[in-house]
Amino acid sequence: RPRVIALANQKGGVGKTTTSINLAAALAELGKSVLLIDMDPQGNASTGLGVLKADRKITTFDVLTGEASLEDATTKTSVQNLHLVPGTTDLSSIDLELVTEANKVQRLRKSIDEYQNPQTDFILIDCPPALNLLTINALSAADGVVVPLQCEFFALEGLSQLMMTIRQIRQTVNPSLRTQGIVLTMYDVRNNLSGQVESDVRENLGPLVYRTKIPRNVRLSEAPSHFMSSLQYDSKSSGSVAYRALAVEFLEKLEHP
Amino acid sequence: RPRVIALANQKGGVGKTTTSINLAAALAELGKSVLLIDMDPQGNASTGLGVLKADRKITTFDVLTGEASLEDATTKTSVQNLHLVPGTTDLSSIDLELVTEANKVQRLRKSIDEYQNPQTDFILIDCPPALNLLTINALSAADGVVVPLQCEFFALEGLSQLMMTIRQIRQTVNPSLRTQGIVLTMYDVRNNLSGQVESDVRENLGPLVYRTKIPRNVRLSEAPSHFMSSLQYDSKSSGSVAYRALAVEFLEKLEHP
Ligand SMILES: Nc1ncnc2c1ncn2[C@@H]1O[C@H](COP(=O)(O)OP(=O)(O)OP(=O)(O)O)[C@@H](O)[C@H]1O
Ligand SMILES: Nc1ncnc2c1ncn2[C@@H]1O[C@H](COP(=O)(O)OP(=O)(O)OP(=O)(O)O)[C@@H](O)[C@H]1O
Ligand SMILES: [Mg+2]
Ligand SMILES: [Mg+2]
Repeated sequence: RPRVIALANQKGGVGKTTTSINLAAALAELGKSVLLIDMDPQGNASTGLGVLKADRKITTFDVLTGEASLEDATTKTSVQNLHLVPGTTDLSSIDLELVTEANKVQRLRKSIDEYQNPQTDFILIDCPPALNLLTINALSAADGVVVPLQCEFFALEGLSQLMMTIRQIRQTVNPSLRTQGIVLTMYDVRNNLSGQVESDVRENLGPLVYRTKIPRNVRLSEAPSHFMSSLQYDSKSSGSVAYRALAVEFLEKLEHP
Repeated sequence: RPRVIALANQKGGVGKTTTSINLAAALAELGKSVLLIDMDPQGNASTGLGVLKADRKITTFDVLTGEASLEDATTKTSVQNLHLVPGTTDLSSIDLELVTEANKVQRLRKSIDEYQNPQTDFILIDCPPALNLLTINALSAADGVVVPLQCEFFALEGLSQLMMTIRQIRQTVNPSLRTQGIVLTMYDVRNNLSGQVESDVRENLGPLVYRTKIPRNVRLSEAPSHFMSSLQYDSKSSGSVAYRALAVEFLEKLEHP
């Protein structure tokens, strides 16, 4: 069974999608077979990997409503070893769609349990900026959570709420759920705030925080407009180098928790 | 009746809260009486104005469930002429709370219609990063929407979806809803992306886009950790200057649409 990792944080704009795309691409570059599931109605991960609205025939919505299997919804991307289940704006009405269903928080888990593709090493899930049914489905299906944390005050404020939700999911529907790690994003050496947030988080959460920090790097925000991961768009940029280092550290930590 | 303005954009981290707090503070400085309603479960607007979790006795949740009036929930802030209805994490379960209620999208509108405070000039509503029941309530109650738009590719991708939702609300529950204006945020003169997004948006949406741009300015992201608006924290910073200019342009545009 592939290892399932959710990229989650209810704070908006902290780098969930950027980390999903580039960590997935870096793992694929290391020869891992990766499936990225786009659970966000905005569909940014799908666009960022070049799967545009017209190409999204079967989506995560169809998987959650039981209309399609994960295999049906899986599509190739321009990155070797990386496949995608595209997102869709329909996802924002999933609550209504599943209102009469029992066990609506385990729809994704059920689909992953039935997934018949033994070569897949990792399933990554890009979550929307909310602790809603979509994110709860992802956390219920995941083995681990990677939390992108922007080095800003508001982002820090929401962290305890997220950790609490992860604990609740572990105590109820998913006993094996672990916080895999916290990755500092948009780190800007020029501003004190980044340094303050870093020392605050390392002091309180210590080993949970990856050593690798993702710097603020404009190439990371340019890449999606070319429908590429940053690793393809500008391989030597500081952003690409950091995501490759994160992939190595992420794998190391899996081996030696 | 006060004029009601929603700060909305389902894309996360684009500056909704920062614009809510600082536009409200700038209008208050110009002598307008302003009420800010925090509709986000994260409660960032409440924290940013110094109303911490322990002080949030009656919240937006109580208003939406009909337990309290707007007057009951209104609390002072450290800014003269600016009052707040605090947010709470309970807001993320509002869907469940109102599942049996008819007319659940008009709960906020009903509360504002019953609001007995004729001195209030403006009600601003800070929305969460989703087109969910909370944002729909805000749009159903609002006269106008101010859309903070981060100068990034992913932020641009979501704009058409937001404009479509505003049109749908206007055609169904709120015929007087208008897009008041789009404000470019985190504008960085050093990077091409900001310039590209600006020319793209001004070309397609012309007069809807405010002339005033909010620059990327670290003082804006430091202010909330001191529980102050940027205008209080660093009055002469480029961010504060920009939000004062935005308030003047916002009022001008109201007078001469
Ligand atoms: N390290 C970085 N340096 C510079 N820009 C970045 C970096 N990481 C992300 N960005 C940009 O910042 C914006 C927010 O990032 P992203 O969309 O990945 O966050 P998110 O958490 O997925 O947002 P949402 O909450 O809306 O899903 C995007 O425009 C992205 O291109
Ligand atoms: N012009 C700016 N310059 C620098 N930093 C900014 C600016 N505007 C906002 N920020 C910072 O960027 C982050 C995102 O802004 P903010 O929280 O206001 O966005 P939001 O749209 O309300 O996010 P959410 O979608 O989570 O509600 C915050 O940490 C904020 O302090
Ligand atoms: Mg995202
Ligand atoms: Mg906000």
